[in-house]
Parts: sequence; structure tokens; C-alpha cells
Amino acid sequence: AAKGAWCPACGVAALAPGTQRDALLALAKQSILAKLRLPARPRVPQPPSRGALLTALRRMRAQRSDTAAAFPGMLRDGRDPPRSPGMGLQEYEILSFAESGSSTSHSVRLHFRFSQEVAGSTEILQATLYLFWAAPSPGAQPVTVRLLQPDPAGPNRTLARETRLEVQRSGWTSLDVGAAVQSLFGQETPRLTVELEVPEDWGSPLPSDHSDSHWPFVVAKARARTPHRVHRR
Amino acid sequence: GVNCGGDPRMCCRQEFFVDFKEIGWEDWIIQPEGYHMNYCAGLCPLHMAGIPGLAASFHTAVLNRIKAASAAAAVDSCCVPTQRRPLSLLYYDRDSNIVKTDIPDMIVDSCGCT
Repeated sequence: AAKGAWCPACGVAALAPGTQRDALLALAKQSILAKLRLPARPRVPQPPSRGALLTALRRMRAQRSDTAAAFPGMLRDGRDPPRSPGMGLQEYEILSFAESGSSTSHSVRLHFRFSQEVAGSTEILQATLYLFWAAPSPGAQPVTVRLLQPDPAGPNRTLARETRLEVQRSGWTSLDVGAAVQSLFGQETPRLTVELEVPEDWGSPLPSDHSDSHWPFVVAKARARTPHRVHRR
Repeated sequence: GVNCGGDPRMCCRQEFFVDFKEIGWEDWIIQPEGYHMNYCAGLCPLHMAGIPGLAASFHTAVLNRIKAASAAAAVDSCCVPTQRRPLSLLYYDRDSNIVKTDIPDMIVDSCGCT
């Protein structure tokens, strides 16, 4: 580059090999964290159980092939067809497993947290909640799913949406929670709270063991918000 | 584009692989195992500046016209990326959610002189 012009790699070439390597590694870390909008690398994660992860990936794949069958224009692996050039906005797919909250004998609250880095700079394209019902006996039985949102007036939560389902047998249900997750994405701590209520004789709506492969999860798809257009004067 | 040999003189692409295990990031980045942080290095002497195909562009064509008019008017030429691709990452975020994203323009595939 022209003398005095700054570019990340130019200065590196002049360093001694050892120092050069360290400088490049530091540059790589800084570049990746900046693009992920992370102030620092995340702490050591608590990965989900292998069973829960494999089940979630299978359900996501099943969902994609259903969508692909419904919309033949999509690519084989469920990706959207390439968009027109210049539309290269960064997209995110997020898989969030539930944290269990307060519970009674036949109801439980679930929390799904979303990181501020992603939530603060993207818009939700779609979000789906996956729940497994372990019906103790066949036949239609009523269950209720409530989406709760923070109450601006205080620490409690208010009802945002209630869905009643008739469960015929054990199995998975998926619910569209896109609007609820989008409404969170402007908040300080974006956290989706879901309350499940089942008939008294079912016992808890949640699997007894967190490592159970039927643990509830949310799959969300988000896209970086288009930068504000500069109005030409 | 040209890959740098042992001692890059002319504008070329210097390969540089960052192994996430080496920097202690393998616990939160699930895939891939590393990042090809290639970069452009080397000189762009006048006779190489703007050779179409190295960094063929309208900008280059204009520069060629200026040089054709008078060598003194020619400006400095830079060794820059001419082709880049996204880095696909699968990682755990701060809440241990699993996130997949493609970061655009993160991997330099070829370099050239402006």
C-alpha cells in the first residue's frame, strides 16, 4: 500500500516471524469477535445432552423437507434460493433449549434466552417452539400453552398469547412463536417465557430428566437488519 | 490470483490458517476447526498495476487510460483481495444456544493489483 496508508496485513509483513504469527492470531480473534458482535469469547458453554441435540436436529431437518416439499423453489437442503446480489445480509439460525422455571404438579414455566448481540441487531424471519407431550393414555386431552411477556409495570409477566390443544397421543407439537420472539428482540434481556398446563392426572408436562431427548426447544431464523438508508440530500 | 511462495515480492495471496484449538476456542466454536485468514502481500510495481484479470475493473480501465496519457500521472497501486467468500460458523453463544451464521467476505481467495 502507499506509504503511511493503514492496512491490517501490511504492518504484519515487517514483523519478525514469531511476532508476526502472534499478531495475525490476535487479528483473527478480533476480526471474528467483531463480526459476531461479541465483546469477548463466550464463557465455557453448557452443551445440551446428545439425545436432545440429535432429536432437535432431526426435527429441524424434517421441518425443512416439509417446507421444501411445500415450496419447490427452495434448494434441496432447505436453504432459500440465492437472493439477488447485494442482498448478502448476515443470517443466523439459533437453536435454544428450555431452562425450566417455577412449576406445580401439572404445570411448568420454561425460559428461552437469546443473546443481546444477535437480538439487538437482527430481525426475526421465523421462530418455532417444539414440545413433546407424553400422554399417559390415548384419547383427546386438553393442554394449554401460554406465551408470557414481561410486564412493563413490574417484575411479573403478563399473558401475551394462550393456545389450547387437544392431544390424542404422545408426540411432538410445533407452535409458531415468531411474533413473540420478535417482540423480545428489542429488550434488554430477550427471554421468551412459556407456561405449559396439562390435565391433573398427567403429572409434570416436562420430562423428568434434563438429558431426556424430548426436551423442549425453539428454532429461530434471524437476519441482520438492513443498515439505515442514507437519505440523499 | 497468485499464491505467495517462500519470499513474496510481487502481489500475491499469503495463506494463513488459524487452528481454533491452538487459540483455545474449540470449546465454543463447534465447526469448523479453524479459519483460513489469508491476506494479500507484496508489491504492485507500475508494470503490474491494473493488469486486467488481476483486478480487472472499471477502476483499472480508468487508471490505464491515465497511464497511457502520461506515466507521471499514474498513481500508486495496491495489492488487495479480488475474490472473497463467507466463513460459516456453528458456535455456542453466551446462553449456550447453538448459533449458525455465515460471515460474508471473511476468506480471501485471490489477490491482485488495483
